Amino acid sequence: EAEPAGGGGPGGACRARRLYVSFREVGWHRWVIAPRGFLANYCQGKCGLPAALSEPGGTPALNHAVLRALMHAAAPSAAAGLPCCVPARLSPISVLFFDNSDNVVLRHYEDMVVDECGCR
Amino acid sequence: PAPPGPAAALLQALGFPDVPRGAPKSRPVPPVMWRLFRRRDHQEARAGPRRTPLGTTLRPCHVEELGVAGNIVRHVPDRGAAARPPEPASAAGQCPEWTVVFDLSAVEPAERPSQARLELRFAAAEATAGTAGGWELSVAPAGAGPGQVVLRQAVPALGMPVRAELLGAAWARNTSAPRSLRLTLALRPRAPAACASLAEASLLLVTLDPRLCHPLARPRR
Repeated sequence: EAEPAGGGGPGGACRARRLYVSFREVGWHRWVIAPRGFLANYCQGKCGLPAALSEPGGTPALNHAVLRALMHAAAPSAAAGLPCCVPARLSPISVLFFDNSDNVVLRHYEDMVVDECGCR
Repeated sequence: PAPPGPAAALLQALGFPDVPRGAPKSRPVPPVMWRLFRRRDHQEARAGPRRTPLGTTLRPCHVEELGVAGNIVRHVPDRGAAARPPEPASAAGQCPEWTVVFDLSAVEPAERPSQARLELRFAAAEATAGTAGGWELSVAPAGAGPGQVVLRQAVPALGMPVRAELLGAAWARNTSAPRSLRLTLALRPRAPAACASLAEASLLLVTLDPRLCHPLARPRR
């Protein structure tokens, strides 16, 4: 279940959007004990200026993405294009499931949840 | 047979050699696995009433409750239970031995075991509950001669589960898990008393997959 891309389609500034992954939807509910799903989220939005300047929770800093946004503002047809809206901070989840040997398994998966997005 | 294409890659990324069959009907989820899950489940910890205490951060690839490195915990049932003959009445004298079998074929060769905890539950019998002097548990590879005991452990009482660490005893540290682990167990009373009856045996196996976690010996930056 994904949040409708706010701000008129994939528009709006780069930010994390809600995306809930239901294990039932993907047919894993028969062997995944818990959780029933999880908030994976995703990144979407423009990385022009000033979005590229606004690091989540931080002060604007000059970096590669800002330079590319500046270049794009000065010469939109330049090949480099705009920076990308990508995960800036991720967190793990743990899944409890049955494997094919009837073992009960708790497995830890890194980088499964998008907490913050940024322009890169 | 694993499905073709992206589904196979996805299952492999999840650590599944083939398509999961689905929950076995008769397999309840052991309480220890629920406890470990709730402790690890970040989102529940973040959003739910069971928040991790402020300031503590759960280390990746570490099982806090067991105090060992690892990103995979398996609760492995004893395959030998079905084949075990009904035990003679708990007569004193020569107590029975039990053979337990743990199927470890699901453990990948790259995984490094960090804990292999044998857990035994004995049938509650008033004749054995409060045996003076306690008991001695011995563990040997199945089929080995009498002098091949790899672990001896004093057991004060049988009311609680009896736990024994097998890593370093029944199998060498820093080696891959065997495909299956077959052990012969014996529990002898220190003072003449009725024999105990084994109700359930299981193995709690913690492994660390170095492909997904920093190697154990990695120096801190």
